[in-house]
Amino acid sequence: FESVSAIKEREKMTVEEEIEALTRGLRELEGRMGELGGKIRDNEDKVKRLEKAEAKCPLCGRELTEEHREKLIGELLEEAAKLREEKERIKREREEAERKLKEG
Amino acid sequence: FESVSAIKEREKMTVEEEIEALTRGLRELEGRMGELGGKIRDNEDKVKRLEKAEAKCPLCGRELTEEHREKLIGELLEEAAKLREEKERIKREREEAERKLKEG
Ligand SMILES: [Zn+2]
Repeated sequence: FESVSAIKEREKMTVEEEIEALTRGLRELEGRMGELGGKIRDNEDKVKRLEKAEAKCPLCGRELTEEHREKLIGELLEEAAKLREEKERIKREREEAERKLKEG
Repeated sequence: FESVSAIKEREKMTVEEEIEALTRGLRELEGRMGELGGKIRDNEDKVKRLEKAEAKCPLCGRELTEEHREKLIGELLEEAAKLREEKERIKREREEAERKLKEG
């Protein structure tokens, strides 16, 4: 038989644990969003450099045909689209976690 | 025969022209320093990317042998040294121009 105060004490721990889990989850989501933001910026940076490049790669100097350059840019833009989708998904998860925290 | 006031007027124009020339020169030097700063940063950025690269160029994906990589980094570091020397030289020219402006 659990006393009322014991039940209350246990309930309170559960709420605290839940808050802690949500807060930790939020920090993790923030971290992933930051990482994705970095990857998106790198990706955009590579696209810009490739667009400015002429007959050779501005970094290693190797020959860069028009065809190869278009292919690289195409792959980078596809990757950018996926990264942005993932960032949107994580942003929604974060809003959900923030909402749960506020509602208590 | 040039009157005293005419001489004074002419002298004053010359001083104004000199100030104008020094000021224009200063702006030009600032511009060149800004441009060099940009080139130095680009150069450092390329060195970092090449240092992180493994068997292929992170930009165009072509094979990047250890030897080729070292060669590229070596050339970039030489270029960086020249750019920095030029920036120092322009900095001294700027200090000289500023000094002349202050002395009047
Ligand atoms: Zn390359």
